[in-house]
Amino acid sequence: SYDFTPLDSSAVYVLSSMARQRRASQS
Amino acid sequence: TPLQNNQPVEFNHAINYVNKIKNRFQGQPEVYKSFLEILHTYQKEQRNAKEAGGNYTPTLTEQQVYAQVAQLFKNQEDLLSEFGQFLPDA
Repeated sequence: SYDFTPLDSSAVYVLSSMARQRRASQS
Repeated sequence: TPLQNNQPVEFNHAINYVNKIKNRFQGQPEVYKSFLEILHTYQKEQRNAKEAGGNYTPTLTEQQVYAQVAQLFKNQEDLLSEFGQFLPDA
């Protein structure tokens, strides 16, 4: 289980949107 | 949570990565905090650029983000190369 703070969640959000953007620009 | 179904791979990857960083820098919370700050600055810049509709050039480029994280994660090559997998145009 994960012990995530709101700050952690926002980091996850930024990272995953970066990765999505990266995937979109590659396809 | 609503994200549980059909979770994109990017989301899971990001969760695992954030956990890895938290564990690695357990004794150095300031490193993790700096990492979050870099991410949030990048996000803010991206949002500004988007809202300005091309009339605003982000002051923090992907290359600069990568360079800042590289400095932060020195001697943690695995974390840095994994970060490169998230960054657009890395």
